[in-house]
Amino acid sequence: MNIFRLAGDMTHLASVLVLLLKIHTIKSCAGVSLKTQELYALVFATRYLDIVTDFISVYNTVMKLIFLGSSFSIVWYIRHHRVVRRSYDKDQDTFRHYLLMIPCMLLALFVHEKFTFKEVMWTFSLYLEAVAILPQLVLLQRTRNIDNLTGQYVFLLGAYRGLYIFNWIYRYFTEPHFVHWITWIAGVVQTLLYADFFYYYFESWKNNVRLQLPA
Amino acid sequence: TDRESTHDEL
Repeated sequence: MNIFRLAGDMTHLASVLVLLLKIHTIKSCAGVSLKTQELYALVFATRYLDIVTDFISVYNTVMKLIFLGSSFSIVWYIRHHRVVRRSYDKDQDTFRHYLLMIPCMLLALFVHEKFTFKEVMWTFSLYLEAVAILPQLVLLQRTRNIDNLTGQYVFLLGAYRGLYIFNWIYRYFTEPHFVHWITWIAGVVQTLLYADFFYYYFESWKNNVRLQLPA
Repeated sequence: TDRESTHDEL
């Protein structure tokens, strides 16, 4: 464990807590893409298949349970909570996220480190996580009015993988044989997808104006 | 040599 990875995990944890806080306290999911939340639930379900077989540390297991629990409960809130689901804008959240899942699964079947079920599913989760934010970014551009909590959620979610890149650089220089191109490329692509959001997020923060993405 | 893995990451 290094400071970059710990900061990344804490930023990731903060992003899910911000979203859960928003949905649970104000009972609204306005501006939140259910599609992205479903993709993230699938990312964690396929990445943490080893939660019962490979014990790495208490920290690792606890964090996996938190990410699994929070992502599935957010999907439940938006789909089934009698108050929250009324604020879900399904006419705007129309990204066909199946078009993301299929290419990721195909790519995982061809480009992976080992051809085993767990490894292919793990690689699928990496590719899927890289593009999981797209429905949310599309929704933000459509709805225009981005409330603070949703903006902070997307910012923290993008920042965590950026911190992981520093973690991979650190591990590359401190651990022998630590070469994982698939993880690194997926992580860089994921972070780059947030580039324009980060730009407008900092602009709005600097000029102290409401965050608005160009249509 | 045991290959360092990123599977110990979240």
